[in-house]
Amino acid sequence: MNIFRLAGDMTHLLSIIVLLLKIYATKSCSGISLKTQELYALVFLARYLDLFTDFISVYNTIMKVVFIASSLAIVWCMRLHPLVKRSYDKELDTFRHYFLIGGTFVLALVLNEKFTLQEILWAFSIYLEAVAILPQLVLLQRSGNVDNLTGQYVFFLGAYRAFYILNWIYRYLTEPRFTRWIACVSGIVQTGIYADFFYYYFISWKNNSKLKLPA
Amino acid sequence: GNSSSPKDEL
Repeated sequence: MNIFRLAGDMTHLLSIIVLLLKIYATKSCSGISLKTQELYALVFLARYLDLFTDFISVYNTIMKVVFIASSLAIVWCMRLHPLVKRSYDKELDTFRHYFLIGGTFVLALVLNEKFTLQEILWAFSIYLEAVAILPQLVLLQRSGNVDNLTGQYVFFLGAYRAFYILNWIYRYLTEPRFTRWIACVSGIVQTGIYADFFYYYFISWKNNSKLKLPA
Repeated sequence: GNSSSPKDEL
């Protein structure tokens, strides 16, 4: 474990806490894409299959349980919670995310470290995570103004993978045989997708103005 | 075959 990866995991955890806080405090999920939340639940379920078979560390196990539980809780909340589900922007959240699932699964069948079910699902979860934010970014552009907590949620979600890129550089430099091309390349693509959001987020922060994404 | 990378990251 290195400081970059710990910072990345904590930033990731923070993004989930901010989202849970927004939904719990405002009893509303307006501005949040249910499709992105469903994709994240799928990412964690596909990636953490080894939760019960390979024990890495207490920290690793606890974080996996937290990520799976929180992502499922958010999806449940947005689909079934009587008060919250009313505020879901169903007509704005129209990204065809099934194409993302299909495309990334086919890619995982072709590009994986080993043609085994666990490795294919792991690669699938890495590729899917890289594009999972797209429905959310599209929804933010459609809904015009972005409330603070939602903006912070997306910002921390983008920042966590940027920390992971520093972690991969650090591990590449310090560990003789460290290569993890699938995660590295996919992580760079993932962080790149946030680039325009980071730009507008920085502008709004500098001008102390409301975050607005151009439609 | 080639051993896949250890999945020690989240």
